Amino acid sequence: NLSDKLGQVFSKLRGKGKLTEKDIDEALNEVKIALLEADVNFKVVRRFTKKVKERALGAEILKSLTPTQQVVKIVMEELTSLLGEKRVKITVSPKKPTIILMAGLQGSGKTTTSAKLALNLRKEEQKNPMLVACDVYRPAAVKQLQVLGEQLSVKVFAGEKGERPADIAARAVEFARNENFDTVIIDTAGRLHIDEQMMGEIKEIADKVKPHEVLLVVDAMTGQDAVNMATEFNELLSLTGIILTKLDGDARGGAALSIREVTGKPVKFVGMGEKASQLEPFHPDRMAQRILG
Amino acid sequence: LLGSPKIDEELLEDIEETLYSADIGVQTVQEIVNHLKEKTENGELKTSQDIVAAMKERLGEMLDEFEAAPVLNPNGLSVYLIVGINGVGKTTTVAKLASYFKSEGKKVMLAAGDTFRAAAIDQLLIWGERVGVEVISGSEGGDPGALVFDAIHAAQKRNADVLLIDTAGRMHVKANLMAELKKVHKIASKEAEGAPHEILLVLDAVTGQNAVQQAEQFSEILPLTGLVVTKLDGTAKGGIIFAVSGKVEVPVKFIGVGEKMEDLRPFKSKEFLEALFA
Ligand SMILES: Nc1nc2c(ncn2[C@@H]2O[C@H](COP(=O)(O)OP(=O)(O)OP(=O)(O)O)[C@@H](O)[C@H]2O)c(=O)[nH]1
Ligand SMILES: Nc1nc2c(ncn2[C@@H]2O[C@H](COP(=O)(O)OP(=O)(O)OP(=O)(O)O)[C@@H](O)[C@H]2O)c(=O)[nH]1
Ligand SMILES: [Mg+2]
Ligand SMILES: [Mg+2]
Repeated sequence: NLSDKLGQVFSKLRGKGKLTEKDIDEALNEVKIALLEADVNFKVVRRFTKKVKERALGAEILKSLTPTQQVVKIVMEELTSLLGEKRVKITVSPKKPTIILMAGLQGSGKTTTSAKLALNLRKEEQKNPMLVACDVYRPAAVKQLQVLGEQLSVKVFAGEKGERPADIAARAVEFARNENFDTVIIDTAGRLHIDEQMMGEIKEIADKVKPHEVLLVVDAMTGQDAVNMATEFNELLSLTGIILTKLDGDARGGAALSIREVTGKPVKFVGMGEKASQLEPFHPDRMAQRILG
Repeated sequence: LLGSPKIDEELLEDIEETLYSADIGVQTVQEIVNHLKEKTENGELKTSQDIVAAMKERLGEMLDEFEAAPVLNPNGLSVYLIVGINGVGKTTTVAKLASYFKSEGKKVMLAAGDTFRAAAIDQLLIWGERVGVEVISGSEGGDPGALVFDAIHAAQKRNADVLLIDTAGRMHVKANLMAELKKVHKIASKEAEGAPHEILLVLDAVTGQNAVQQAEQFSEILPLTGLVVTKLDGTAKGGIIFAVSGKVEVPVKFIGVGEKMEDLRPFKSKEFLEALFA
């Protein structure tokens, strides 16, 4: 792991009082490799290692730490602070219902996460959530959400055949308001950030219902492309948060760092499995550890 | 050796950026960069055009053995098993393969082997209807092994040419789920001659280096015969196949380039490389 690799780099530094620039460059090359292997975006890695170098240069080797520990400490601190705070909650609108819009690429876990979020908000925040099926394209997408809703005893609002997603969403919000659902979670179709028509569609949904939360659902195994798509979704919709899914796999999850760095939006939850209960709060320190490997 | 030619630092940065941002991965990128540095220092590569051409050539060599046509059983039913982690595009790929083989005049049937996920069977039933092929399905929560058994016998009875088996998405790190898949494979191999004739691992082009772990773990429990890389219609380049091809010697048979049944293409390494540098 990174500590071992840095240990090798620094094994020749015994007795030195300061880390020289050359020592640091060598150590940072190991950090760069670790982050790239973890799928952190290339440009993000470049910016990150530059920042770490600034801190490490001239840093006195503390009596209590070896040079390896010193660099790892700086890297961990920078990573953790970049990844953000933990337990950033879902916004609650003073004027009910709170509207949450789910967005993301195909297959990232939006439908499953919508159901998980409904369960979480009911159990943890005593909310009365309603799910809205706005994926009118994928075969049996509406049915999928309905089955999940049924399993959790959560109301699922579906539209009429041929109805535009933005209209379904608007009617759903109206229904929720009248039936005292305090939270509306809108599941949407997976879409490419380069698909103008589909991006226009989700923008239309957002403009119509004015969501209090726009959550980007991202697969933890996403590679370098994370920056492209997150930037597009953020610029179009002004994201309010990220949900990282499939963290029960063994992907290092560097996409989390990339997306955090380019959008600045908080990771609100992580998906840890296929069951509705498997939604957990985000822990930046644990994520930092995982990314470094 | 003073004065031996060196690669221009800025060109090196550009090359690294191009390769890394395509998800080509540290080991492969370093290998290519060292290869280019070496060839520059011994004078073989002189201009930046030479260097870029050598880079493309090197990548091309890596994909040389990496494309192959789908295998069909000349003597009877061809059974295909489609596997992969959650959400990569298995079910949609099954529908696309059905359309592909149907357009080649084959009698195709589908097996709804995902008996677990909400509305997975419904999803495949709708696809079967759209493509115009029969789907063998059971009830949600049923044993996938039993479903595969029934599907193979139904396909044999109906003299189908190709049976495509959709399976539930599963994380390669979940031992119990991988064991279940191994059991499904065993049943298929017992019930039909030479089955499965193809075991296709579906990989999402958006995936980073974890694709290597996926390919390694799936190939550890199943004798994979091919890969399908989906969602190449996005901005992800799918460069992970270089690292995957290095670790698991399985060719890419198809690529997915959209959500419609016709959005499947046989993998052509030359086209893939051109798209990488587009
Ligand atoms: N292991 C695991 N699987 C997950 C997780 N979240 C979702 N999944 C699975 O990932 C697959 C895709 O999930 P969906 O919810 O259908 O994804 P989606 O984003 O709605 O897909 P589209 O609507 O087609 O874009 C399903 O098999 C889910 O069960 C998770 O945290 N861990
Ligand atoms: N853009 C694009 N989307 C694709 C492609 N292949 C599949 N999809 C989409 O990806 C999403 C997931 O596809 P599925 O076929 O349900 O994936 P899966 O692997 O069967 O998912 P699970 O069974 O839940 O594990 C759907 O929205 C598909 O339309 C592709 O080549 N391009
Ligand atoms: Mg969905
Ligand atoms: Mg499926």
